[in-house]
Amino acid sequence: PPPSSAAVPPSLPPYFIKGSIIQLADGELKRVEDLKTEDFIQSAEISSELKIDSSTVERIEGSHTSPNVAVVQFSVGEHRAQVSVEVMVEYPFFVFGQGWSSCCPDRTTQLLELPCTKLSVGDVCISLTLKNLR
Amino acid sequence: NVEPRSVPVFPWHSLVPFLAPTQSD
Repeated sequence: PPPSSAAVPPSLPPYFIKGSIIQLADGELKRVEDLKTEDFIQSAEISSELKIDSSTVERIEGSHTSPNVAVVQFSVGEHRAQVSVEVMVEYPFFVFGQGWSSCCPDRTTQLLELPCTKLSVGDVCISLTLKNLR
Repeated sequence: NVEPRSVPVFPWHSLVPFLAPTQSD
């Protein structure tokens, strides 16, 4: 039988569970719920491969495949490239200056115990791209 | 061999979605 240590669905990564230990690029360890916008920005500055991009939420829709799945459309970076991602409604994104947000914060808090606000159109999320695309 | 169980540590970038914009030029 599968381990019964957590009630987290297999589709949700374990690092979003409250109390998970996250290592920043400078080696500092923080709990996932304690992360701040600056932690991501500073880690990306240290990184030789990754850079932070701003991804603005343009649309949030339900999925045709499952009631627990949402399709979030982002406008990414200065070129405003349109990117859609299909995620579980409880999947948290980090909003600049605000913190963790999801399409269904009640489920996120229930499943992960991660303090979370409602992800809304217009929110600017932290995302990553490669530094050297050329 | 039984490996000691330690607290997992996750890299910061695993928490951030990788949204690579499509390059049109």
